[in-house]
Amino acid sequence: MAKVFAIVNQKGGVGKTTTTVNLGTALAATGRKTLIVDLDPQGNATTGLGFTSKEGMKSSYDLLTSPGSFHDILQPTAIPHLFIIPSNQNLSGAEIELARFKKGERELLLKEHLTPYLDEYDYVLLDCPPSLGLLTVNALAAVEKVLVPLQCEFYALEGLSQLLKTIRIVQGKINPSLVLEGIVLTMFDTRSALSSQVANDVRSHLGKKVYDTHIPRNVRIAEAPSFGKPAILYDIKCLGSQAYLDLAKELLQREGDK
Amino acid sequence: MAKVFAIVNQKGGVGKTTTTVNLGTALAATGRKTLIVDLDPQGNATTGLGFTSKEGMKSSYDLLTSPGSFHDILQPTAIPHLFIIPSNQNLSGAEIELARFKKGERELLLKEHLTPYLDEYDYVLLDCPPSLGLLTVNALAAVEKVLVPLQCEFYALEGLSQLLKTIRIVQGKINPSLVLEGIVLTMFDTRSALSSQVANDVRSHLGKKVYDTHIPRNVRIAEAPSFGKPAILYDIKCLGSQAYLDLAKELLQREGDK
Ligand SMILES: Nc1ncnc2c1ncn2[C@@H]1O[C@H](COP(=O)(O)OP(=O)(O)OP(=O)(O)O)[C@@H](O)[C@H]1O
Ligand SMILES: Nc1ncnc2c1ncn2[C@@H]1O[C@H](COP(=O)(O)OP(=O)(O)OP(=O)(O)O)[C@@H](O)[C@H]1O
Ligand SMILES: [Mg+2]
Ligand SMILES: [Mg+2]
Repeated sequence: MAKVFAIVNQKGGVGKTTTTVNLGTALAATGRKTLIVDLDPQGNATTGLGFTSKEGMKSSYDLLTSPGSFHDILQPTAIPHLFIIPSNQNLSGAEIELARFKKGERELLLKEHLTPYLDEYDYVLLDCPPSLGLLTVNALAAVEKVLVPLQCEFYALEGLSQLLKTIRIVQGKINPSLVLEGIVLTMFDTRSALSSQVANDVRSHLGKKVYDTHIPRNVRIAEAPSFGKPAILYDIKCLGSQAYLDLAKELLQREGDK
Repeated sequence: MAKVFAIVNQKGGVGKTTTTVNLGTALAATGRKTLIVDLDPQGNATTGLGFTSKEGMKSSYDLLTSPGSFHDILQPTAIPHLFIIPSNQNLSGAEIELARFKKGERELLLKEHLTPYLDEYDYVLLDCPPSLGLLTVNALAAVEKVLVPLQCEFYALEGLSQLLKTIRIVQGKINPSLVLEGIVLTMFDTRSALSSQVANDVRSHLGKKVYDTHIPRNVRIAEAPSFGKPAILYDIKCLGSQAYLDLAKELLQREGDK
């Protein structure tokens, strides 16, 4: 039975893709069969895993629009045990196209076309775009757990209450089994008081929902995608990679998965 | 005759709001009457200018949905000569609501409801959300100039070609007078080779379209929004503020506005 997470935050640039790619790689490195589904038209997770010609590939757009296409779209990655449903620009028109379906149907397309294929995986991570539109709602409807990367800065903190509200609405109307699994503090900068202020604020409000592991700001993480590699492969010794390996360990513990 | 700019980049967290707020403040500081229009449901530009109870205010959502409402929504800011059309969460449903209008109409709502009121301003800046959806397309249809903040990192660079393609499509179908005014390099980190690589790459491809002034990564910029102030007011001496003052000067020169 797969454990399926949506990596969500409508605030842009907070580390959703970086967390999806590196957490996915760390989980696969423990031998667990892991799937990443790239739901962002930018296709950053797809590029970050080494795919350079994604525009010609079948993508998550095809998954949303035609049932039974899962195995035609699925790609192995350079990392053993890690697979991906890639994304490309075809997905950018999806929000408007999905809006044409009836309310109540358009939110469930991903769930219908993806869920039947997940049992062969141990962990599934859905990378979402920076918005609370139909693509993200489809992701929230298709999973049981939400992981929220939260940049340790003011604007990111401001958006958290709206995100938690949206999760509650989806729980009430579409997916009652949806749970906020946890919040991962990202880009923690030890040189500034701002990061600690935000971190303390979030921990005091959300307590145990916040992972003990935080991800430091570390330039090696930002360098890795230009080589088409997760930071863990690009430079396993750097602080950023070590933090993502720790995060994977903590997630496995919280899932009771020894 | 106002000079109207859309601040656009679908990549999240690249400094769109920070550029809108600080460039707007710098232009107002020269005595030019400046308007900021916040088109992001997150409402970060509204918060960054000191508005703490934006959820109760009329917003850019009202501007999009009802003609003639401009003066009911307009707010002065704490900065002389700087005004704002605020945003709040009401805007988050707009993309789906706008999708119901006929193609050809839904892209022009902002232009119809905003443009008639712009002549009393010298400069107008539209802060866009991190997507190329209907809100951003409405912004591109309503302006003559596009300013693209570009974070000096790999994923941000990857998205640039898609953004330039979208601008060409809008030029061809909706707004023939739309021009890419320029690209502003943001969060330039002198400690890493990555920033210089990205900057050199962009300058070699786009030459003069790239502003000479770049914005350094500077923690004081990230601290300012928690005080509801632009960095220029929070700490005018810091490197970030000085860079935005230089950017305003360069923009005025490029506009032939002594
Ligand atoms: N811990 C970190 N230290 C330094 N840089 C980081 C870190 N995490 C992410 N980055 C960099 O910051 C930028 C934003 O991260 P990323 O693209 O993963 O965020 P995102 O939330 O997926 O963005 P979007 O909202 O556009 O989807 C990227 O250039 C990435 O390489
Ligand atoms: N030059 C800079 N140095 C340091 N921090 C910065 C700089 N510019 C912006 N920031 C910080 O980086 C984060 C992202 O910036 P900002 O919110 O302006 O980007 P954005 O493109 O508007 O994001 P979104 O895509 O969510 O709208 C914010 O926390 C901001 O305070
Ligand atoms: Mg992303
Ligand atoms: Mg913004």
